[in-house]
Amino acid sequence: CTSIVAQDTSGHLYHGRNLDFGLFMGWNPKTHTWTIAELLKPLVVQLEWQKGGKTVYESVNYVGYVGIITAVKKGLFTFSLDERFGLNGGFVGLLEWIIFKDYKQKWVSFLTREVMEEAKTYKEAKFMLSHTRLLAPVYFILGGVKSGEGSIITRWRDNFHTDDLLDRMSGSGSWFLVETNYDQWKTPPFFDDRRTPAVHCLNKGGQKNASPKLLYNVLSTRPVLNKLTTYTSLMDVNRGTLGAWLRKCEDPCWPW
Amino acid sequence: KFSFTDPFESCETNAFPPKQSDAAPRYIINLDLPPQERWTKLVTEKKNDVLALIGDIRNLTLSLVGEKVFKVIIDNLDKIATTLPYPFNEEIIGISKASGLNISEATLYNIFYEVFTF
Repeated sequence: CTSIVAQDTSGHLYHGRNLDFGLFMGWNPKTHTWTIAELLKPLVVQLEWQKGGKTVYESVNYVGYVGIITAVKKGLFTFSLDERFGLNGGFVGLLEWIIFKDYKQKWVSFLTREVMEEAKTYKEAKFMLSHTRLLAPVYFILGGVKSGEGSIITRWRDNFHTDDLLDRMSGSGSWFLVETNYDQWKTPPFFDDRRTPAVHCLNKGGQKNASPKLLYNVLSTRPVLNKLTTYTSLMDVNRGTLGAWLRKCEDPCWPW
Repeated sequence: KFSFTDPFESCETNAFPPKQSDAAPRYIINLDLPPQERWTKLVTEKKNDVLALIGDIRNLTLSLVGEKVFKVIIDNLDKIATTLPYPFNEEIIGISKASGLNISEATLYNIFYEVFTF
């Protein structure tokens, strides 16, 4: 996955993401596609979650998956989730859930549903995403509504580390945050470096051109766009708009 | 079959705007409905696509771990399904009923993040 939060020169925030899934889950040598990624595409939907006839938030989901991985709550915050791999990850959490009946920890995608339904501010959402014991490590990418409100919350099961917008760090730029599937303070491995091209293309575009157009173009640049990408989503917190488009990476294209 | 080109070769500049025909369809999830009924309409409409996906995941897992280990996983998924928090447990039951998946398969789909991070 690749998530980007960017701020234009007037302080307006944009949030975009590519959802990549299905690595090593069945390669089709004839069509040059990953089987699971292709099976997921027809299941991509944009959802309006309503209560009392009013929209509470909007999300992009795979049909039948009840958790939240991409969403916007109008006028409050935008959210995306990127996968973080780790040995003390979901499998250990799962065993603890089954064997030790540790039901106090939260399932990542259920926590995010709770955040979308309950959090009333960017700060509240950030706190909930940072301070809840989880079954698995994860990256939460959160965008707010005010200038400078953007963060990558790197989660271990119990601990967290936050990288905020405008605090320049190695993995991102001064006016944007880029998260793929690696810690901000580490260099991505050479065999899966989507961060460097994303950072390069955002810098080339420049803050004065920060817009949905720039984000979509960066998210369409290979290898940020690759054979695992099922959809690209763009979110604007002020307008409360969310769009999701199915993706196909024509050859020549990186497998991940 | 792949082209491992220099990532700095070119930044895409003409992909925007995306084609309207590529836009994901929009649906409403009514949170006022009982959890078991929230997904019924949508899942019924997309039932074949859901079954195709889960069928493939099932076969892949089976071929990876073998029949005995697969049975242990399915048995434990049944246990997990009964301990998931409300209202998600109820929503998964509703999805299972609407799609024809058994509870363990619908649960596997919904906890795939935790399984896959390993």
